[in-house]
Amino acid sequence: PKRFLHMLPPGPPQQPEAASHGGGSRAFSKKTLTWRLVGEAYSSQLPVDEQRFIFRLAFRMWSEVTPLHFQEDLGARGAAVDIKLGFGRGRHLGCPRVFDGSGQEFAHAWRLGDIHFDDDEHFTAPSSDAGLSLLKVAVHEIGHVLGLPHTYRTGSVMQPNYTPQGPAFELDWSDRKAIQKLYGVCEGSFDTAFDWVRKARGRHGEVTVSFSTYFFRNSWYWLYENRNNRTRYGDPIQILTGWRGVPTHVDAFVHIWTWRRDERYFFKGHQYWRYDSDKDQAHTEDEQGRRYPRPISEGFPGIPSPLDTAFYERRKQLVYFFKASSVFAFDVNRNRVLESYPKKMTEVFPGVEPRNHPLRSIDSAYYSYAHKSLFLLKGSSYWRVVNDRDQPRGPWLPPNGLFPKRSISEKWFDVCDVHTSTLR
Amino acid sequence: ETLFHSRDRSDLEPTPLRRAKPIADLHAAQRFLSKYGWAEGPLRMEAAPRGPSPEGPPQGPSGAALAAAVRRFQKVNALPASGKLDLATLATMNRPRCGVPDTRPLLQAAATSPGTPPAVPGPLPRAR
Repeated sequence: PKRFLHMLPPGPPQQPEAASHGGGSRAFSKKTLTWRLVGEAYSSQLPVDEQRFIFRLAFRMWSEVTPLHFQEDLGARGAAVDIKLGFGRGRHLGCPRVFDGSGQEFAHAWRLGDIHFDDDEHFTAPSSDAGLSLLKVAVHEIGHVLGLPHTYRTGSVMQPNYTPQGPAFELDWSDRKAIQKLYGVCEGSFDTAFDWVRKARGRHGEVTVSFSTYFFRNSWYWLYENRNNRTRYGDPIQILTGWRGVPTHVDAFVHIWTWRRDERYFFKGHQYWRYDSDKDQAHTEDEQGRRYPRPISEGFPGIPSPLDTAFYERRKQLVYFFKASSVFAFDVNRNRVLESYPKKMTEVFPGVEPRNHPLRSIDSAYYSYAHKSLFLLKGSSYWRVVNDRDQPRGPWLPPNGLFPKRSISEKWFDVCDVHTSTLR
Repeated sequence: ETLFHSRDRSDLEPTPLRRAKPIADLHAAQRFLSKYGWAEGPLRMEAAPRGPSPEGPPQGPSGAALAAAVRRFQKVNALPASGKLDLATLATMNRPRCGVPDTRPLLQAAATSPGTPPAVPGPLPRAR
């Protein structure tokens, strides 16, 4: 019983302002938290592996929208584990709060990281629509342990009463913003970002064009759903899973698209890969018999490597390659660098505001079809490039000028890492 | 291990799922309101009224405090805020729910509800 003496439900919030908007208060100061389903408290209703799988998914769902990482820890001493989960009936696990049997109270969470589930309840796997979804209850209780209070907002996972889980149970916008109020938004640089353009034939044979937005970082990637202002549920995913043959830590992606050509290239180090969008894998050999990966110097003579990034300017049919503070304009039809290049990045993309420029070593030059603009990404910031639609409103704006920098997380929301152990 | 005698453990009695006692009377409702943080102060647990008492009907804060607590609970659950324990209110109290209290300040409500240790004054010690 002593163990729980100091584990009372959340006391007066540490940050009074947190209480004022009822938003709860941050419970942990570190970024990676460990959790464990305690061995003496398995449920008797689901296979243990399924219980752990469901908890792993519940933690992952919070990790996909916060800077927090969660790692299952089966080895450390119990006291060292940040969040411990267990099932019990009636008087359970030394907890002062007795469960009441099936119905009414189904679980509770203690501020310092213990979550108890009443095993008299009928907990079920996400695929079932009977009973209480263990996933939904676990996400709710983890929300408490992280510092979120109850809310009566319809659709929130933090409602005190259980509402049957719809077909696609996910954290909605407001729950995301509530937890980000406590732990901040997700920041961080990307290896590259690009829109993948797909052509398809419509019902009447007309060609339709659609695009998907991707962010790549290290060995994983996200698809970003522009219309929903968030990444795809369940991302990030490992690059090797979704992009067969593409290496990790890519430097750049370029889609060369003219009337006669439709080629997609990934660049890393001194090499580049060509991607076969029909077969959805990297080419080992293309129709001209060229084998991949190839040295960049062979396919793009005059271009140095390794690169910082690159993008393809469709109207001029030029690939702009970025390295350090230089920009190289490569003519894809004459297969060579334009005579007047390389140039300084500050010359090609002058800052609209003094001393507000990435200057060198950008991470990505990303043309967004959703925003119809080119963005230079570096670290957690972006600079949007002046385009034709800006000019009428601001004739003084220099062509290809860079607007002052903004935070990437203000434009593309919830692009969050997860612990690598949950990427598999 | 759970005791059994048959090789196939068929005599393992499935633990009868204990059922939570429905919240169906004033006392249970008071416990609920106090347990989940809806009572601002301790709700005095009144014995069930045994007919008219010599000093007349119970007066004072408990009745009013209880009605106010019920009204607060009814409001957030989009029920008519009558302050009375009507069927709809009792039904809402009986819905499956999380055991963490709904409102602040948690400690007072938690400190008086039965089965919870007295509030620990001051900041919570970090060591688990």
